[in-house]
Amino acid sequence: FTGAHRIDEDLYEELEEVLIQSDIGVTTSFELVTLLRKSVKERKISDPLMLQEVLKEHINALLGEESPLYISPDSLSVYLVVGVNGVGKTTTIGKLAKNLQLQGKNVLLAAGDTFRAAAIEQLEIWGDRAGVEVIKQTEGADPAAVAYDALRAAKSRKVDILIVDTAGRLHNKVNLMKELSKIKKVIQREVPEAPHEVLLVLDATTGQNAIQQVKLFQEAADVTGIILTKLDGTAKGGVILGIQGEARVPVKLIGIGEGINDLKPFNPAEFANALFA
Amino acid sequence: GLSEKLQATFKRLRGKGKLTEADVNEAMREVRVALLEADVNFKVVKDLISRIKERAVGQQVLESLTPGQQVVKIVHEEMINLMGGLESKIQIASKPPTVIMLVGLQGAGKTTHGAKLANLLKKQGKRPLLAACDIYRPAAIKQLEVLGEQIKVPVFSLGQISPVKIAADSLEHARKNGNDILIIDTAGRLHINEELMEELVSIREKVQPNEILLVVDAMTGQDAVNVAEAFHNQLGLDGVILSKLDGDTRGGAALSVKAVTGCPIKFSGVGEKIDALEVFHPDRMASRILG
Ligand SMILES: Nc1nc2c(ncn2[C@@H]2O[C@H](COP(=O)(O)OP(=O)(O)OP(=O)(O)O)[C@@H](O)[C@H]2O)c(=O)[nH]1
Ligand SMILES: Nc1nc2c(ncn2[C@@H]2O[C@H](COP(=O)(O)OP(=O)(O)OP(=O)(O)O)[C@@H](O)[C@H]2O)c(=O)[nH]1
Ligand SMILES: [Mg+2]
Ligand SMILES: [Mg+2]
Repeated sequence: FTGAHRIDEDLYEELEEVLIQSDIGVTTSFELVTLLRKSVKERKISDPLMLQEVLKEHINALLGEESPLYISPDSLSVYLVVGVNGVGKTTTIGKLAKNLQLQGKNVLLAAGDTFRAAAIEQLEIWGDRAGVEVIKQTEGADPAAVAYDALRAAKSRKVDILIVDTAGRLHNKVNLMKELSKIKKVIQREVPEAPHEVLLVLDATTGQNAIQQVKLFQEAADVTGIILTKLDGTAKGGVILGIQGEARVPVKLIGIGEGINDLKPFNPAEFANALFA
Repeated sequence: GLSEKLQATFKRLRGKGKLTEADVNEAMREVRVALLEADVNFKVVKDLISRIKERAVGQQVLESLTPGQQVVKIVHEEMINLMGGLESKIQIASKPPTVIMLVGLQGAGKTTHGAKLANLLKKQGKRPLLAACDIYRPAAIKQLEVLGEQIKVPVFSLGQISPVKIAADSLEHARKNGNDILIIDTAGRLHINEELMEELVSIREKVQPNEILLVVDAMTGQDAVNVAEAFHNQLGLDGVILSKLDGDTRGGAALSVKAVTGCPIKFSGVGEKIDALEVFHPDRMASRILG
């Protein structure tokens, strides 16, 4: 499309290819190109260079506005971090803790992954790096009990934000999703408005299965936001567009590296631009 | 799934003699969508479709199958051709130890599968040694040590010093201690990180692995080809382990990775537990991808 001289079928096909290769999905890509064709007709566009811009417009419309994390102005905010295995939950919590701590917030972490080898130690190192404390029990303990403990500690220490880490779990494992619902219930019982955010961490390299992940995590724990990680790689994370078609969950943050500062607010326009970079 | 869709496409073709190009084109649209939705890479789908088309056009509609079934059969066969046969052998070195090196993106499942492989080989009567060469991720060494303890396999570690030195020393240690298998766990990294890819090349030069295995998350999308290609071009892969196949992803990445590297997928990771390792079955994978 950079070298095209006129708008023709080849150009539309080329653009559709870019969308599909960004993991936007076949159906959503087709729908976006259909919207594009409509705009071209309605606005009588003849310059091929305009096509990419109009397409970005439609993508931005689908993504909506920037959506910040909810922080209660005068009481405890609880964030529950969930997602499938290896997507970056624990690392993201470390980054988020540092970020909030720099904003002057008093942050506490809960080592809710009591299953995986060295999961608690991993979060403790991040807590140390971020300068925040970690509530933990022994490996093998009931994660709901850890969450409960952490909530009591958060309330008694008058902490601003409690972030609860959970074990990675595949969304098709019914017993693990039940466990997650239980953790959420325990949190709700202790603090009625909590969790204030249920953040689903998605790996940008994930394909269409991300849609199923959002659906099932939503069912089990009412997801309020998505954190898209590993956008520093070559994957575009286009699945978030397909997700908007199925479940309106805003992408709130993006992970762009393994360092403690590699977390940014999600900006729809930047994201749309990156698709064509 | 795809079979039903193709049956519908071909409903009006019962009793016809041959599959015409028009018939096949319509079917190819369905196949293309099915494969893309299963996360098979766009370019891999294009090549596959043109090969399937070639075989399907002009085919005599067999007595025993409907035209839809016939096309599905061709699609299935072409996918299995592409994915290669059953090949789960770890090349055992003529002079021990056999050195296996695990590489891949962050979070793919390398550390877990290093332990799974060690466990499998130990059950087969081998004496494996695990080497902790991830010095970056918090508690990575601890993670491997905990897993090693669970399966009673020794873990060689020198703390957070040069991974190349740890690898070299672990080989030395394996030889001295009669370990006939050395499994090197490396840090997750991006294929576009030159420095970290260089580190892998250095490790390879130092220990001359018999097997360099790329661990790939089964839910990887279009990016699978970029990753596999880069790792293969820079390191030379001997095989792939596809992890997290206990999920419900269709797993098109399997086809993409095989198509772009030619490397066999040797194992399937089917769970978080140590015994959740299976031989990779190309025919089962083809059915799963088709949906
Ligand atoms: N390049 C890159 N790597 C990341 C990013 N976020 C996390 N990682 C890496 O991804 C790997 C997995 O991160 P974890 O934080 O352990 O992921 P997790 O979801 O907690 O994993 P489980 O608890 O095992 O399910 C680590 O190597 C992290 O350093 C990111 O934004 N970019
Ligand atoms: N369900 C399931 N989970 C898996 C499988 N393989 C690994 N995991 C999980 O995926 C997560 C990441 O596994 P790791 O072994 O830490 O991945 P890694 O590639 O070593 O990660 P880095 O070292 O950070 O790059 C952990 O939660 C594992 O338990 C699998 O086959 N199935
Ligand atoms: Mg974790
Ligand atoms: Mg690891």
